[in-house]
Amino acid sequence: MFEARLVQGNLLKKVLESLKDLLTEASWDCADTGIQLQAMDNSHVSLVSVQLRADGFDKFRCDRQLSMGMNLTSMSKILRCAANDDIITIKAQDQADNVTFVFESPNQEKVADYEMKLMNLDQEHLGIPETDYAAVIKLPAAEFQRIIKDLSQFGESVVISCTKEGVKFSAAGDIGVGNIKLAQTASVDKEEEAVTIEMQEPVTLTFACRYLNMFTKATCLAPQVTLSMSPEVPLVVEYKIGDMGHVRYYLAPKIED
Amino acid sequence: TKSQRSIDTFFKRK
Repeated sequence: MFEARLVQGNLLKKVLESLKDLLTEASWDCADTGIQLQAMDNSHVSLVSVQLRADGFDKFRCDRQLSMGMNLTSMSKILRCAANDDIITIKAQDQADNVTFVFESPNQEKVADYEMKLMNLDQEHLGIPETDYAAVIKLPAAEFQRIIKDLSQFGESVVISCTKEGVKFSAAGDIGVGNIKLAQTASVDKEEEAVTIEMQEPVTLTFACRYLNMFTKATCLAPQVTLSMSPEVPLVVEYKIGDMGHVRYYLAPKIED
Repeated sequence: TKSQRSIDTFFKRK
């Protein structure tokens, strides 16, 4: 059987908030190392990869490899029934056709359980090559969300340009042009507010705002976001899940015809 | 004009 117990249940709630606008259904692949999910959005423009390591759970048992196909809209509705401070346990028998979510209040006075049917999803997985990125930008997640929200008003694409001076986000459209430049922060008292850039070579790429906006739903998960870029390859937008994993969004660039 | 590429032209199916 499979059983995973997470005392910090709100992490799982936030992971679903990070996925539900982009994916309607996906498979959770469970093994003794932990839980992974990989899926493309319906238009095959972006890919999401989630990893939750076993050692991040307070109890983790996975007797046999298990792939649980779920409707993420339904899963999100169930997880919304959990309070932010609830302990969340996910349980499933081997070869099961349903999964059970158990929500326990911290004082154990209230226990709720929800059973959801599983789906047969024959989702092929994509190989993601290890890449030594030309530029890796780390910035406050809320800052990135604000930049994308503001520039989305100007156009349907954002140009992200990284040089040694800093990183520039630009958008142009009918109402005009918007440019936001972020310089590397010199010294900050709080690490989480820093903007840091590791650059091997300058890189400039164009991406659709629609997907970047959906990625920033993961802002609730982590104080910082990491953007990794290389010429002519997908952008990686990564949010940590506590110290037990990550949500990684890959977005194909828009390329000159 | 720039055209949107698909993610599965960059990452191969396993």
